[in-house]
Amino acid sequence: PKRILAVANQKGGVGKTTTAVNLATALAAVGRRVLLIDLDPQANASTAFGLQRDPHRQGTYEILSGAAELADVLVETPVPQLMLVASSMHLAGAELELVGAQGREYKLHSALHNTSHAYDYALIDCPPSLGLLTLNALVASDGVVVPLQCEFLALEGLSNLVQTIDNVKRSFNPALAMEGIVLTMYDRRNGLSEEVARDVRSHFGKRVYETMIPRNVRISESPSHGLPILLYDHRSTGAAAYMKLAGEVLKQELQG
Amino acid sequence: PKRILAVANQKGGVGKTTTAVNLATALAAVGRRVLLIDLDPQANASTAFGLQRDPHRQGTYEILSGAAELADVLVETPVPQLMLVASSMHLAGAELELVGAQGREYKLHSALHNTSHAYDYALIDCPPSLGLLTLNALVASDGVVVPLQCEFLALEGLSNLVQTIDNVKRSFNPALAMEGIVLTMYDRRNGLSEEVARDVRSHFGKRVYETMIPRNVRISESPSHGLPILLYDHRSTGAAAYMKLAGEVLKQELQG
Ligand SMILES: Nc1ncnc2c1ncn2[C@@H]1O[C@H](COP(=O)(O)OP(=O)(O)OP(=O)(O)O)[C@@H](O)[C@H]1O
Ligand SMILES: Nc1ncnc2c1ncn2[C@@H]1O[C@H](COP(=O)(O)OP(=O)(O)OP(=O)(O)O)[C@@H](O)[C@H]1O
Ligand SMILES: [Mg+2]
Ligand SMILES: [Mg+2]
Repeated sequence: PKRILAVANQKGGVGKTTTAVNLATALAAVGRRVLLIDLDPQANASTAFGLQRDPHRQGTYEILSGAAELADVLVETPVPQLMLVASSMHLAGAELELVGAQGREYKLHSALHNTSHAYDYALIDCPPSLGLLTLNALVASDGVVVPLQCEFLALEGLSNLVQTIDNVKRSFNPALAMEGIVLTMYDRRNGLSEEVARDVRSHFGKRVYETMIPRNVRISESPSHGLPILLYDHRSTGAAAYMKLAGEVLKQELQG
Repeated sequence: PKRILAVANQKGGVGKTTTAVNLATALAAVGRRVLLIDLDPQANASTAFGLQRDPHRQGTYEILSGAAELADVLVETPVPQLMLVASSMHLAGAELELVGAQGREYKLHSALHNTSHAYDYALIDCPPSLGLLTLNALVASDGVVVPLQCEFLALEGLSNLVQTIDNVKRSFNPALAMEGIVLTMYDRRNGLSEEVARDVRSHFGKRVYETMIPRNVRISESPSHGLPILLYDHRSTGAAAYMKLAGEVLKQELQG
């Protein structure tokens, strides 16, 4: 793929899956060819597209372990131009299995870099930890999109994540950069939300997307219908926000 | 400790830390002697009691690695009768370090079971994964309190967690049982919340606490003041809910 973005944050429940699924859909909606990789053993991105758990389906685990090529495990989604590599329970064992492996940090990198450039974007949905799975995503990526919930506890972990990105850039992947921080579940009626947003913008300036994703119940309903928000309710504030975010990501690409 | 409870769920952001901190406080408020163990490298439970990160403070990592005894690493909290074992960044490395260790699943078990019975309860705040840290918590515990956010994606992972508890019970810790599921961030204006609550109660019946923790902004504000909700705003709906939950946990103990 021409551009690989890891959607990562070790803090749990901040909107990583929601952002990976809906940003991927919004980029596909404006004509980009997109690949979404579910790197979380919870398989929430796979569920969000209506995939039932299937122990026989090959996916992310098989491309990490080398048992299959990327081209063999692609799954269609309800979104034209968007293909998915599904997660499975086997992925939970991958962290332990990879520990002793040769070049353990580069497994995803080699799986993704051997493919043709049939894709403009690949987005990787990461689990809520900084273990070997997320490390593989950071080593394989050009940029990191960091969803940040507008909550105090979510702010706490940001410096760890920034530090980890710097470490990976220095030791494994000099091309890696922070693509941007996206504020999620923003609720303008809630003073804390406002305070966190102000705090993050004062620290990170331009690295924070202008687009904020509002708290919107339609977003949390959409995975139960197996559809991204753009297909579930394209008139919702959530859908509009992810389209606007895609616009900012594309603008950034043009500016290089 | 007489009773050890792991607060666990691999799904991120469901209220594990909030439940561990506030249930521990509520139990201490009614006279129990309580120990709270922060087993998450994010150290959110430590932050919630106002602890700044301190690379020289010993805590959970040192008791897991055997470098210190439990009695040497206890930290006072603003709550009488509640002591804390703090997390640190070193804990992030513990998962990888434990992989090759002898009896790797029993490290926390032996650290907790060598202490005197000075405590009535020990609560363990787990990270959002089913790796070696959470496994250590399950092996060391008598029961598992499972916070469950009233959201569709949170429901998806529940069967994995129940399966993991059964596996640990069979292979490592026959005493382990599901103490109870507590519904968190419940919002009665949101149909999805209601639907998830009904679904969980129909599947798990009595194993779901009657008490539901409402979505309450005072709860999400309290960690930024380094106080549990009972001390930050004892009149809030959040504080009342955690007191009620403590009552149910104590009632369950009496029934044995
Ligand atoms: N803007 C939003 N408005 C309302 N609900 C949201 C929003 N974004 C995400 N959610 C809901 O919040 C929950 C957490 O989001 P999500 O699962 O995407 O986070 P995550 O960071 O991927 O979690 P994990 O750490 O477990 O991987 C989900 O139930 C999701 O549907
Ligand atoms: N009942 C509630 N009402 C409002 N906000 C809440 C409630 N419970 C938790 N929160 C907030 O939601 C966020 C997630 O909660 P918390 O951090 O306790 O979850 P967690 O499961 O421990 O997350 P992680 O998976 O990262 O460890 C926090 O910002 C917290 O303050
Ligand atoms: Mg996720
Ligand atoms: Mg937590």
